[in-house]
Amino acid sequence: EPLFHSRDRSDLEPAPLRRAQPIADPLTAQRFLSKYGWADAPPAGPRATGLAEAVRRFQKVNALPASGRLDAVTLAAMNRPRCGVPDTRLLSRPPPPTRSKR
Amino acid sequence: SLRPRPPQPEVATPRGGPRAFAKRTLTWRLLGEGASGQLAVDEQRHILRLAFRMWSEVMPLDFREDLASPGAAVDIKLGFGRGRHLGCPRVFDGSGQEFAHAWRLGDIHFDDDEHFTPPSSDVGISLLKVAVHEIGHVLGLPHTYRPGSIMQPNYIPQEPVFELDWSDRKAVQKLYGSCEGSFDTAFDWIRRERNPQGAVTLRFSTYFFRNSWYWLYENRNNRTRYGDPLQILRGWHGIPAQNIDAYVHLWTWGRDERYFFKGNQYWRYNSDKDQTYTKDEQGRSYPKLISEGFPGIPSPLDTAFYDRRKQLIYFFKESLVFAFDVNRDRVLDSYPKKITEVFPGIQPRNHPFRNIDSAYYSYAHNSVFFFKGNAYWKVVNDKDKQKHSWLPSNGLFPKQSISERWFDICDVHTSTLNM
Repeated sequence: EPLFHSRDRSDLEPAPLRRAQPIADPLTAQRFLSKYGWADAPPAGPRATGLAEAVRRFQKVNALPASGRLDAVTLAAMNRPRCGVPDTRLLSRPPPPTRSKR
Repeated sequence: SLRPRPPQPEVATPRGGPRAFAKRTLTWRLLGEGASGQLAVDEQRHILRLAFRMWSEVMPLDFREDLASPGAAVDIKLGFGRGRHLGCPRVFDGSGQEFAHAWRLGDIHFDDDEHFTPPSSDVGISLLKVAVHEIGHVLGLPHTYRPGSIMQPNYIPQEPVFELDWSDRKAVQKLYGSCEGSFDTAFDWIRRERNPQGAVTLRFSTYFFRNSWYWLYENRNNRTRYGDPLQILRGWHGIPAQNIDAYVHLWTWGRDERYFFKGNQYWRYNSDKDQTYTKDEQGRSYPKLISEGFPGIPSPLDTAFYDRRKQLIYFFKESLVFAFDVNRDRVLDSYPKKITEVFPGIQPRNHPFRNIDSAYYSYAHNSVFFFKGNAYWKVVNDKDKQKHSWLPSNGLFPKQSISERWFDICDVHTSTLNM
């Protein structure tokens, strides 16, 4: 029996497909680069140099022209399906979910 | 402090490397509430079982699906989820980009908004491929951008062959060591084939037998065949299902006979029909007693090999070796002798002495090797003698590690042998 939790089995219907927010601008690119270990946490506003350096590093390992600019090819590489583990370190075991005290 | 803490994974710091599991067998489970709605649960479990087995084929750990223990006792829990999921601090992003993540020595989560498909499909994202990748993280492997590696961060649509390549194997073996272990027997199997011109050519395959399973070793690729080990029962018909003592290929101009030995019996194998003979030319049935077919030879044996030049079978038992003349069907008068006497060690005290596991003549190396435990001793061959005439005939070179010459001969958990 497929698993369901709602009496009307509505949770079995495929959810409307949630799509990942495309990476199309410096802010989403900055977030992508910091999530996968290529840059520090996103600054309040994109600092061109920090971002360019991070983009350049990312371009180099992806065998893309290391221009440091967010060109179409680089954005396409960022939007490819990929593993969520950062590229520069492993995820360590998360603490067990805390339980609300009775 | 009142509630017992869940057991933490036994963790050891391997040689200078990142942290790794110290247990030999790891357990895993697809969480009941974490199954995907896209594939049948059994298919998901089958794909995950295969993914774990693929790692087990190249490293000393094996993996067992555990459906019974308390969740906290299971080493690796896997589950599918959308957005915020399974109490995980990382939120999935919906379809596209992130399709899964894993925690070192911990759990694996798949984004159920992705279109995961079975290995046979060429659309969507192969669940097998993603699972193998994420298990790599659990074992302690980071991302790499090396072409051909399964640990590349981006999904590479289905390639014709999807296997763990040499570098992935070395990376995981750097954390966990290489596969070691003794063998019941090892031998080269000669096959007659016709080449495109119709001429008969002789080829050989190398086999390693251990307990009830075996590997074909591909000498030119320095690894076992993809998907091995297999169960002996599946690949060889009529011989005992496990613990073979010896294999002998008696091969002269007029004779081409292949024998398996176990206990006090032996079987003859029909290469063309790929099964054992039921009767010999005189109508006597197989298996036969070793004492009848090879008078003077004791049993059970440790091992045996056939020396084509001398047309002698050397049978080994404990510290003794018996030389059996195949043309006169009897043991040479001067035998049995001590193994150390017939095959002297070149280096003092560097010798297997007794109870060798296997005596294996390798056509790939044109040499005989004595296996015992994890080690082998190579017997001096003609080429060695031409180079260094002082070497004793049939001398044994100092021992070396089997896993440093024959790579990645790894066990898998018996529950996955039939995959």
